[in-house]
Amino acid sequence: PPCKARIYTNHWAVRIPGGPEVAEHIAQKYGYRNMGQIGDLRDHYHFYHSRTIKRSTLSSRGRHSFISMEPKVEWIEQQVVKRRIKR
Amino acid sequence: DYKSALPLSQISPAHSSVAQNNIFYNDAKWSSMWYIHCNDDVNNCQSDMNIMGAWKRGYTGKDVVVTILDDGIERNHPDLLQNYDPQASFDVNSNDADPMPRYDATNENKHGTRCAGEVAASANNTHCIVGIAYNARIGGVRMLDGDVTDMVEARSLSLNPQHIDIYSASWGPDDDGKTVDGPASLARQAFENGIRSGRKGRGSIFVWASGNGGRSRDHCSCDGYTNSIYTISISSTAESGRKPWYLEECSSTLTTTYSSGENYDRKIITTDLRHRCTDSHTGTSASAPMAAAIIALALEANPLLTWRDVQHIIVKTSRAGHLSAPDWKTNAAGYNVSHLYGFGLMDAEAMVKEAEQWKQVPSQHICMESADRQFRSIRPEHVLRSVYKATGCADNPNSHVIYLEHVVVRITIAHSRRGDLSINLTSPSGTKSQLLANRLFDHSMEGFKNWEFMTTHCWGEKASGDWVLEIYDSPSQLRSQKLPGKLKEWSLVLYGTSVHPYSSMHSSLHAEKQPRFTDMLQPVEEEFTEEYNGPCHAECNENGCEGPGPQHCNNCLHYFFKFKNNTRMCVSECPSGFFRDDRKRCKKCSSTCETCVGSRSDQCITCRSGFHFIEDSNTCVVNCGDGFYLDRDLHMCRRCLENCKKCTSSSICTECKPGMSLQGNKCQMTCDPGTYYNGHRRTCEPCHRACATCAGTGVEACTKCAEGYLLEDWRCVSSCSHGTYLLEQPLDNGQVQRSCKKCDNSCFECLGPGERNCSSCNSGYNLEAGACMVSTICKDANEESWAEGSFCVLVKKNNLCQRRVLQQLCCRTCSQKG
Repeated sequence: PPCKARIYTNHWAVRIPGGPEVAEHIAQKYGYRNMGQIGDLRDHYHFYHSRTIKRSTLSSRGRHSFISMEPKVEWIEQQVVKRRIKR
Repeated sequence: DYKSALPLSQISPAHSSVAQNNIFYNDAKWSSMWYIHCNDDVNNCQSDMNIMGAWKRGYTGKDVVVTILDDGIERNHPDLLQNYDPQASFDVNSNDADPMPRYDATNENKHGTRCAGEVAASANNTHCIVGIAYNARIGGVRMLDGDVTDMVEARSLSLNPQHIDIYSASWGPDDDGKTVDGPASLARQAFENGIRSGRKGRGSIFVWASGNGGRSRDHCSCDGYTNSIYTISISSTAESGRKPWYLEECSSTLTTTYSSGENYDRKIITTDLRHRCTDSHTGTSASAPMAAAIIALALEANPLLTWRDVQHIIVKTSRAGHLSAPDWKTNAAGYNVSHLYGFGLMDAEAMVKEAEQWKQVPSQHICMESADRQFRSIRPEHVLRSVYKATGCADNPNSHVIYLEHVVVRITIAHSRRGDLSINLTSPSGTKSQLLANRLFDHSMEGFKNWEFMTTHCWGEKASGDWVLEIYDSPSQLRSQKLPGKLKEWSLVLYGTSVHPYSSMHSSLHAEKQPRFTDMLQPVEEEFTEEYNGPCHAECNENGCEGPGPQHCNNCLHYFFKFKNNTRMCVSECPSGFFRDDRKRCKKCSSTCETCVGSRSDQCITCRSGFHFIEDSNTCVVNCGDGFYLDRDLHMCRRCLENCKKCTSSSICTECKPGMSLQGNKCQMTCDPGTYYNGHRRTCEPCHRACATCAGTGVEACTKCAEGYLLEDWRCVSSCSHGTYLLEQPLDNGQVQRSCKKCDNSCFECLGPGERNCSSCNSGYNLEAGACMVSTICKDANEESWAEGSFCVLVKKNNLCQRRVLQQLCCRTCSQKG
C-alpha cells in the first residue's frame, strides 16, 4: 500500500507582501532561492532550499526555519507531496 | 465502417435534415467517433450530445483557449500542432515553458496528450480524429510527472488566467475508496482567484473528471476537487447508456458525457503519444475534456458567459435521455437529476443555442447559516436525524438566498470507522441528496473534520425552510467494537440568488424546452396566465402572478396583508406593530405594543415608545401602577416586594398595603397587641402570657410585660427573683413601670439599690443597719503591727473584708464596727 506518512519536500510556499524585491531579499537572508511568484497568486512565492532534504517524512528544521519568525513573512508552508492519480 | 455521404434514398426521414447538411471529414478515425455520430442507424448510443448540431450552427471553439492540466502535451503531434497554444502551456515539474511529456518505455505520460486531442484535434487534416472544439486553441501543463504539491497545483490552476478560458483536469486524490482529500490552501486560493478575476472578471472555467473508483466503492464526495462549487464535475456513461464499472456516484456531479464502458462497449478515440492515434482512451478522464470542449463551443457562442452562467446553462440543457440510473428524480425546480449522471448528458447544440441569447444570472449570494454545535450520538444501526430551519439569510440583503444553486454542508464527525457512515440531506422541497455512501474499504478512525459535502440536486429550489440531515451508521463486519460515533457540528452554506436567475429572460421561443419563468417550479403542462407574461415579484411563490408587484401574486412566499377590498399584498416579514397568525397573515397588534403575539393588550412582546412593559404580564403602560416600580435600566415595570404598595426599587418599600406595616424597608402584617407576626407561617400568633407585646415566641421575646408581670433582665416575671428588688418608675403617660433590679453585690437580698439596703446577707456576714458586715470571730486576737494595722484600715475602708484572705489577715480590724 502507498506510504501514508507525509512526505515533505525542500520547497516552501510563502506569502510576503511588498513585492518581489522584498521576497528576494528575505529568500537570500535565510538561504532560500526565490523561484518566483506562484502562478497568479499575488504576494505568494515559491522558495526552494537546496541544502535541505529533498524528500523527508519529517518537516525540515534548521537555520532556515527562522524564516517563519521573519515579520515580513505573513505565511509559510513547507510543501508536502500529494498522491494524485490520473483517471 | 461509417457510410459517409449516404444517398438520400438510404437515409430515414427522421434524419433527413442531417443528411442535407452531412458533415464529413477526412480524418483517419472520423467515422469511428461514435459519440459524435450518435444519431445515425449505425451506432448504438441512443442519446446524442448533438455536437454536430453545434458545429452546424457555426460554433467550433474559435478563439477559445483550453488547457489540459496533466502529464504534458505532445505539442508537435500532427493533430495538435495547428491548434497548440504556448501561452496556455507550461512545465511546472521542470519549471520551464515547454510542456512536452517525458518519454519512457511504458509511455506512461500519454494521458495529457490523449485528453488534449478530444478537445482540439484539428479537423480535416487526415490525421486521427476531430476534436469537439476543433478550432479552439489547446495547451497543456505538465504537472503530474513529478511531486505534486499544493504549490504545483496552484501554479497550474492559476496559469495565465486572463488568456486561458477553460482548465480541464482528469486527475484527483486516490480513488481507493478510503481517501478523503482535496485542494489545500494554495489550490483553493487559485480556484477563488480564478473565478473572481479570471477571464477578465467573468471567471475561469474549471472542468474536473469525477472519481474513477467505482470498483473500490469509492464516493466522489470524498474528493474535494469535484466537491467544489468552482469545478464542473463530469461523470461518464457508456455507449449503451449503462453505468460504467469505474463510475462513482455523488451529489456534486453536474453533468455527463460519453466514455468507455464494459469490454464490449467502445472506448474513446483520440491522439496518442509519439504522434499516434489510440482507440483505448477510457474512464472519466475521457469525459472531462469532452465537456471542456462542449463548453468551449458555448463560450464561442457567447464569450461573456460567466463561470456561473456556464453551470446554469449546463443544468438547463443536460438531459436524462436513455442514461440508466435507478435514482432519477425531478427536483422541485423541475430538473431531472441523479447521483450517477448529475443533470444528465450534455447537449452541445442546446448549450450554444442557450448561450446565444443568455443574459447573465444575478450576482451570487452566499448564505452561511448558523452552525449546529450540539453534540449528538450516532448509534450503530441507527439513523441520527437533525433538522435545521434555514432562513436563507433573509435578514441580510447582501447574502439573502431565495433561489438555490449549490448547497454545501460542513460536517464534523468523530467515528471509529468512517466507511460505515452514510449521509443524506433533504431540502425543504423534499429533494434528497446522498452526500455520502458507505465505503467498504474506508476503515479510517479520523472521521470528518469540517469536511464540505456539496450537492447540486437542489438547483433552482427555494432555500428557506427545514433542512434534514440524516446520518446512518451501518457497522460492517470488519468493525470489531460498535462504539457510537458523534456528530459534533454541522452547518449549511447556501449559494444562490435573491432574484430569480432567469427573470430577465424571455423564454417564449423555447417554451417547449423550458418552463415559463412565471411558473418556473411547475411542470410545463400548467396553464399559463395570458394577461401577464413578465417576471413575478420575489415574494410570490411558485404559483405565479398576474403582475409584477407583490400585490399581484397568486400566492405568497412568506406573509401577507389582507385589505378591506379583499386584495392581498405579499411581504417578507410582518413589520413592527403587526404579528403573523397561523395562516401567515399580518395582523395589527394592540396600540400599546411595538411587537406582539396577538391583538390583545396583554399579548405584547415589546412596547411602543413612551410605554413600559409590565413584568410577567405582557402588557404595556405609561405609568407603573401600585405594586410596581420603574426599572430605568431595563425600561420596564418590575414588581415591588411582597405586601408592598409602593416602592422605589426591588428592595426598598415606601408604603405598605392595608393590614401591613413598614418594618424598615419591608412590609409585614400588623398584629394585635399580645400577638406577633410569624414570617414563616405568615400569621399573627399569641405572645407568651407574660408579654403584653412581643417580637416573637417565648418569654425572652417580650417587649412589654403583661399586667401583673415585672421586667427582669429582659424577661417578664411574676415576682422579682432572689437577689433583685422591685423598682417602680413613673412614666410620662402617668403609668408606672415596674421592674426588678439586681441587688448590690454585698447583699444577699435587698429592698433597694446600694449596700445600705440589704435585707439579708450572705453567710459569714451580719446585717448591721442595712449593710452586710463580716461576722467571723478572730481565733487569735493577736495584736496587729502598726503596718498591718494601717494596711487593715485600708482594707476595711475599701470594703475588702469580705475577702476571706484579707479577713483572716485583718481579723480584728474587720470585726470592728464602723
